[in-house]
Amino acid sequence: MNAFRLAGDMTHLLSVVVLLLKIHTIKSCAGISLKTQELYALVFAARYLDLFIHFISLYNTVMKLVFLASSFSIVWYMRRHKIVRRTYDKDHDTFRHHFLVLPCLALALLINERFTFREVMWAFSIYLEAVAILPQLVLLQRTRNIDNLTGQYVFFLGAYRVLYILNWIYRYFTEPHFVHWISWVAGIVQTLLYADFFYYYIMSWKNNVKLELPA
Amino acid sequence: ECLIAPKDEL
Repeated sequence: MNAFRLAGDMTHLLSVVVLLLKIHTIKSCAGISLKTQELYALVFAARYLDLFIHFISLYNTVMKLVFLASSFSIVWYMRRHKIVRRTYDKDHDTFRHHFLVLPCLALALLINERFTFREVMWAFSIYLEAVAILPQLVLLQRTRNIDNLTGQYVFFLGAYRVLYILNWIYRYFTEPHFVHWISWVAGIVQTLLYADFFYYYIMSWKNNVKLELPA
Repeated sequence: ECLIAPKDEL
């Protein structure tokens, strides 16, 4: 494993830790989109179908279990926990996330590496992950006071995507057979969605003012 | 032949 991939996985993990910290210790999910969290739970469930079939490494298995458990527990907290769910900004989290699922499934049926159940689900999870951040970005735009943990959560998620692209470039030159066009194209689209957020995040950090996205 | 790499990423 190269340094970019490891750093990418670590920032991904860090984003989950930041979010769980906010939910578990501060008992708040203000500014967090339940729609995005539900999509991530679906993304991991669809992608990690091979969890008990193909063993890659202990690292791989443990990380998959961590992402599955954390994504489902975040959804549980936001829906069922009696204190946390009251902080959920339902009125502003109105993105119709169901409309993202069907086109992604259709695209996965059309464009996949092999027409088998697991490969179609893998492609579906890649496409869905690329757009899963949209409800969160829309909610951020509508939130007047974005708290630091929410900003950091989205920043780490975006950093993870950037590092994965660097990882693919590295692997492309060092591993002759490393070709996954589907994840590359979807990954670049996903990273571009963060560009606007990154711009405002870095500006607010540089000027030492509170993060606020223009409506 | 173009081999597809194993899906070892998360």
